[in-house]
Amino acid sequence: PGIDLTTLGLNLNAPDNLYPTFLSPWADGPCRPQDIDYHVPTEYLTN
Amino acid sequence: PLGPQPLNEEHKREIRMQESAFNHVPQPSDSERLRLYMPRNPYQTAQHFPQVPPPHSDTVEFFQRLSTETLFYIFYYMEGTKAQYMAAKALKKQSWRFHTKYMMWFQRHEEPKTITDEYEQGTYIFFDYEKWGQRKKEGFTFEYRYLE
Amino acid sequence: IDDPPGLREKADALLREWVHMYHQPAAGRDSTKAFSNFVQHMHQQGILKTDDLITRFFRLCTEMSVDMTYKLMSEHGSQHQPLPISVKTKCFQRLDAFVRLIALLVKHSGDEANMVTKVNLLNKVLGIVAGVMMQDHELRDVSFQQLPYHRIFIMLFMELNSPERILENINYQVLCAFFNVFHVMRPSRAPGFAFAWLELISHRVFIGRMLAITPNQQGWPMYAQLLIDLFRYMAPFLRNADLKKSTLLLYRGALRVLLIMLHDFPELLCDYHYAFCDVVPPNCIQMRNLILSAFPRNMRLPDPFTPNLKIEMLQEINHAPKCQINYAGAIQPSSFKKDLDSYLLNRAPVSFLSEMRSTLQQPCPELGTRYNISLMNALVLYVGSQAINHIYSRNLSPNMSAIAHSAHMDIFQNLAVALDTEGRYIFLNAMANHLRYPNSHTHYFSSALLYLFAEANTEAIQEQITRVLLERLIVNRPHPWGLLITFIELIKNPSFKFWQHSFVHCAPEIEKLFESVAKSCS
Repeated sequence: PGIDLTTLGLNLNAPDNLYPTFLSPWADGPCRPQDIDYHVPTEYLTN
Repeated sequence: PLGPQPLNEEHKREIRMQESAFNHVPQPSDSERLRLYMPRNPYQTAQHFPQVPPPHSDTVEFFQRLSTETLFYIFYYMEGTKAQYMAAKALKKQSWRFHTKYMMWFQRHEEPKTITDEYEQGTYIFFDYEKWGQRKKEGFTFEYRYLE
Repeated sequence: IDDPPGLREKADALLREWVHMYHQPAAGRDSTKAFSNFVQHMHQQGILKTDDLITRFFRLCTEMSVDMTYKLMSEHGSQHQPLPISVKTKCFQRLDAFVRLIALLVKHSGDEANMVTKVNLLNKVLGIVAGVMMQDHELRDVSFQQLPYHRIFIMLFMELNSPERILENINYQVLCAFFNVFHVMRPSRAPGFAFAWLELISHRVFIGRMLAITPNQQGWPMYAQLLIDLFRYMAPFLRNADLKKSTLLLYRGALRVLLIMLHDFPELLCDYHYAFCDVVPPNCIQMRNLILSAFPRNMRLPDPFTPNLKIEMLQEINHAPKCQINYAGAIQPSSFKKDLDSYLLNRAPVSFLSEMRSTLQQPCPELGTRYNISLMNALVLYVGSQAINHIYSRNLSPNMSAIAHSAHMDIFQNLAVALDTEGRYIFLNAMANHLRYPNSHTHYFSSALLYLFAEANTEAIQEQITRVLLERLIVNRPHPWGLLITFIELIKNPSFKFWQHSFVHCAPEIEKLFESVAKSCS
């Protein structure tokens, strides 16, 4: 009977695109904001 | 009505190689820049702990409801990520400004009195780099310094 | 082979020096300061003198970076356990430095406006890394480790997609370069890299570049090819449905990627459904339904259970779906295609029909089927398309009356009547693969299946048509719209006398299932 595709961790009813927060083909959940590399302004790179 | 399709030698080799690769499937963090001070350490927590982020946790509105200390923590610990960017946006909505020369956040007071050509009266987040280096040892806190 | 004497040592020393410089705070933002110093050293060592030397330098550095990774892994981790984070971090610190060097050399090779040298160097480097990987994959066999290659490819892709003006001029060429190397390293060529490969092609930045940011859908054919590479590789293991854990992981990963496509880029699945269904095994019913359920985002699907739904009244029902694949080219041999065209034109000679069946027989039956499934798929779509054009040329709509008594329907009826159970299953599947969103193909093939049911001369044909539709309905969602409206018509329209067939009552649960569908219709 296949798989209940709603259990694969993707919010299929989301109004926005899913790919920007797609974490991995093996992950059961989306990216969190701290997972996403972002081109922040240079001065934010305080470290 | 299609009968089983026997695997040929090539398929058997493929499945053998795939089975071996199955032992070291890439982790999501293998595709991210190294974060030396916040390494991604996938850790299986107790099942009753929330395993996925709360809904809408990647919106500025969510970040705006976080405490100022939390936003500073995110800003300095999660450098170079979308979380840092969202924390900065939320801080600005809480009327904080980022002093690019001293890399400090400050909050302007109602009637700011100019102190020097670089500083004005306000609340500054003093970011103690020395402590930053020792944060593992001592309890690391953000210090607010009210600069006269 | 025949590296100039001392080149390896020179490359080793330079790479060590670069890694050290890369990690210094003085390296500057994006290592630009370190790079301008380092390039002088490369000049002094004569590495940049000729293309050949640069190529050798990159190969040697790749080999050394990979060897270092294996060495760290062997010291700290076991072959068959995930690596501790600390070991990975050590490996990545070296690999990321090497990637940064590659990215800087690509960005600054030739003068700023000269994109050709940059793209050529990138293609060369990617080819070198792939070459080292394929050789490593062969030599180490089950001891092969994907880690260093996965890291090099993903970090280099991210570096070369940073928002920089130099790079923005070559974004499309960079994308093509990575597509080519990923296609070269497809899982059937490097099964030990299969998981890393799927991770790479489904990375959010790669999907974004391929399918969303690159204008005019220029990346879509490339991405469709990568999905075909994935399905082709998995097909033999999915076909037998005895999924090992590793195959199940890859299968679930593929489903997630398809769900992303269905949700974000449904038109990609619409335009390439034929090519995808040509390689997805017939028993992967849910995966195939997922592909066939896609419909254009600007389309509103009427509820298939709407009472008295008249599909020919739908505006889109007469629009031909886009199909990006040259399926007619798959009708081989060309003599067969010529006879086919002649039969379609003249509805003669009758002998063609028996010739057609023998042509469809697979020359090598050990593939688990005695039929050439790809040829069947192409034949059905070609004949169906010709039929639709013929019907529209007579200002008719492809409904039950318009499709009858034609050369096209002769062919379909002959296949339905003359093929054995296996052959007819493949034929009916080829037909059912066009039951999708409202378009002229859905309309025609839905009518054609119902017509074959109504005109069948044995109940076995009717039972098999029902089975082919039913097996697509009883799996978990999603279900294609065209499949639902066809099945509803079959069980609702009294002219098909559906409920009088013995196979409808062959088992209580089957009967209950039909009744539940019938109830949803009413």
